[in-house]
Amino acid sequence: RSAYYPLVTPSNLCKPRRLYISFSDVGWENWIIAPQGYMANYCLGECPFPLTAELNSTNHAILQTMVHSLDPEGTPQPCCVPVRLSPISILYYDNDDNVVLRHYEDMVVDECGCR
Amino acid sequence: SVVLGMELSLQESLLLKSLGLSTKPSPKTPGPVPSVLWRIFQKRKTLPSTNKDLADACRVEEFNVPGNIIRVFADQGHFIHNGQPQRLLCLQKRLYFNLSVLEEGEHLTMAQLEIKFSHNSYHTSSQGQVFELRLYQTSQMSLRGMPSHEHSRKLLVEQSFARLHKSLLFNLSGVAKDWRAYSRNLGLILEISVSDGASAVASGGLQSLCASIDSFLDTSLLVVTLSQQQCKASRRRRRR
Repeated sequence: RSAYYPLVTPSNLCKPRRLYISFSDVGWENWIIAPQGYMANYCLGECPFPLTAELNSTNHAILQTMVHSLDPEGTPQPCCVPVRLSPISILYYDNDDNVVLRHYEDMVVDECGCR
Repeated sequence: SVVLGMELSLQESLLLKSLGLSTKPSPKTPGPVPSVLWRIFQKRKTLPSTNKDLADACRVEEFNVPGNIIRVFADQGHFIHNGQPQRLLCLQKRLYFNLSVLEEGEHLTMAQLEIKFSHNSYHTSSQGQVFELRLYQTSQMSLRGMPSHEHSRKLLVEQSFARLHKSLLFNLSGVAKDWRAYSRNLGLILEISVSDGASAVASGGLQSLCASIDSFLDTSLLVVTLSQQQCKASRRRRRR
């Protein structure tokens, strides 16, 4: 059987894209003191066959792209998802007007991968 | 639009839950941000992304204690005005901190009381008088300073100072940990007096010494806690 190779340009490959989240856009500006917003990023792009090393793939994802190339209708490509995230700290007021500094995990997408 | 609004509201509550909040806070009279929190926030913000992974997210390096949440509680207590003024007593105040926002899963690792003055207080007495500061723990506390029958007092801190600096810090970690076991609020009594001295009393020296601490501003309680749930997940991920 001949494999199906869709044309994927480098810009369409799975990688982090810039996303700035503004807390005022979600209506939280009156209780979050800082930051007013931050670069959260997100993952977007394709995980085509053959998966290359820079796409941070799992063995399972490599096999899935192989099957997908043979049966594109029946098996989807792996998903482009965050594989490394970093924390941020948020300074905010609580309901009693106390000031709180809290450390939050998994807030910024640093790397994406095919899973 | 109604459905979209409901969806947004649901998404918001899910996110607030993941941030450890049950509802969106609505501060009433927010005050200034304590400088210590600004300093820690700015330091973390300027850390390069690669170092953030290595830094222990569940440790507060600045205080060298485990924790991922730092709160500064404002004092809600009131001054105590006794009918019969005590000549040696310059200042007497109830301190009341509402710790009910601490969640069950949060482990308290540090509590530090700060007493602030607008400027340093020096006195030029030659009789060697000193300021004496006492801090008592009370068994119950009346929030609004209502006349309350004096509850049992336990002396926590007794210190003498030749001069009062703008900021005095006291470690109340042990007290606050014990306190959490049976109460949601922390009640204290702060007293600042001047040491006795017959010559000083006669000359009215004590009054002038007391006047020199009129720069008393306020007190606050800094509390560090560790959210067990969040930190367990973080450690598991790091091990992987």
